[in-house]
Amino acid sequence: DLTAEVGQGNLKLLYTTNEGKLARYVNSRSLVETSAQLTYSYYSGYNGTDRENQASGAYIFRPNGTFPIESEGQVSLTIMRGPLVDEVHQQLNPWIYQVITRIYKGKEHAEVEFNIGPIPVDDGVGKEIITKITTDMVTNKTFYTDSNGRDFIERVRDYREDWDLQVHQPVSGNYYPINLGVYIKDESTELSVLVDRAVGGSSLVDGQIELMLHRRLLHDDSRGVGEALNEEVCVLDKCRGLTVQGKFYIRIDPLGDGAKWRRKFGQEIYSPLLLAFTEQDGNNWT
Amino acid sequence: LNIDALADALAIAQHHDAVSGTEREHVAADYAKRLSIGYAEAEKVVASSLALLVDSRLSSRHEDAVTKFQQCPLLNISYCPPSEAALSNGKSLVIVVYNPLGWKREEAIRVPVSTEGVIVHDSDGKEIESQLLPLSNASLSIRNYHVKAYLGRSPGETIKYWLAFSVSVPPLGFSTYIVSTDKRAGSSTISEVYTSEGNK
Repeated sequence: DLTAEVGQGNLKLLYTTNEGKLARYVNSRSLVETSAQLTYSYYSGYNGTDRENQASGAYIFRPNGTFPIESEGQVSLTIMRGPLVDEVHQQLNPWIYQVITRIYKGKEHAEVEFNIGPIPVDDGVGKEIITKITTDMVTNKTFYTDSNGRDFIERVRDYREDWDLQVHQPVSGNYYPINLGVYIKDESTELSVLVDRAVGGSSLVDGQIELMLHRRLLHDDSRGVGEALNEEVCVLDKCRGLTVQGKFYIRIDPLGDGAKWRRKFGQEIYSPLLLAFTEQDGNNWT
Repeated sequence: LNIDALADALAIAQHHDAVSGTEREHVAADYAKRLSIGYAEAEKVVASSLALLVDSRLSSRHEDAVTKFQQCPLLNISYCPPSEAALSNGKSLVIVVYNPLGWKREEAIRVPVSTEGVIVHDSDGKEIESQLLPLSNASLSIRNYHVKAYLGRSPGETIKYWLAFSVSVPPLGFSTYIVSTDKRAGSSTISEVYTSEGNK
């Protein structure tokens, strides 16, 4: 009695209503059932110079601690149900402004739309916002990221097959560019996450995928750009940091079944249906 | 009509600084402007092409048809003047859906509307299943802020819902759907909304 079920077809997501959090992913057709959490955190950026404590900036990702983003006060979970789509709306805090998780009729993936920003920097700390999708899969330090939209390449945490890697930055040393998606697998299932834009991402913990969704930093990293990654938008001389909106897509398949979806749906993300509008008089549909 | 500005925009969209955000702010602003110019040019070419595809008889009145097709590049902030205005002034909204991929696609599309009691038909006159989703306060706030910030004006028409409906589009082809007002039963289903706060 403390769970809300979302999705009316084969795919269902179960949320705990007291905490307002995703708890389980169930596909009744493929018989995949696993625990799943979707959480948000931020890395605080190093505030340094080119001589001491290299700063985090546009080129350099140098986190100085990880902080989970918990909702402020009671968690509000709004669910909209209908014949075509079920939606879950959440606002985690004033600047994780809106997260909508959707399951469309006949589809076996969840779509997550995020609106993040303006990232607060009043405390003098730049922040890089990430989301983590966590399952109980046993993935042996291995994950796969696309190569500029083409083949997925195997990545192993803290390891490069071409040289003896000394890891000084356990987070950024394992980050990779993601243009299409990232996946992990164990002996029975694979978790795929596809994106609609270029982001950074990794799998820093077995069974977990993380994506970096937004960044706002206060110091130049002294690598050429010459200014901090701290863009603002101003309305009537009132300025604030940027807000980003984007989507990512989550699907869990039996082992070996995910490649078809990644390839086909990946093309559809980057080739959306094009809409053109016009009008006609009255209700005569002909 | 040509697509030179689109070629420039495409080149920028593939530049490493534009992809990774390692450009200066004034360069980012310049990129955004050039992408916008490319989009505006492509929009005209697409409107012209769709006008010819939808009805070859339109070719004699080509200029007229081209000006009638509009796109909604700001759907991400729930802003789409053609879909919001058409139904409130008693007209029907015609939506042409083009599929640029080489396989048939069955998806749901979403457009903002300012009225409830709407019905969707396909080009054969068959009623299509549809759903109205109330626009959240957060979405309205995002829409109002960004329309003011980027377009320098008030958003005008007050939209109330997202209208979602199923579309089926052939490979490298298009389908046409007509949205009209209909207060009778059988029109779009309004979503059921549940809210939980903590243990409530």
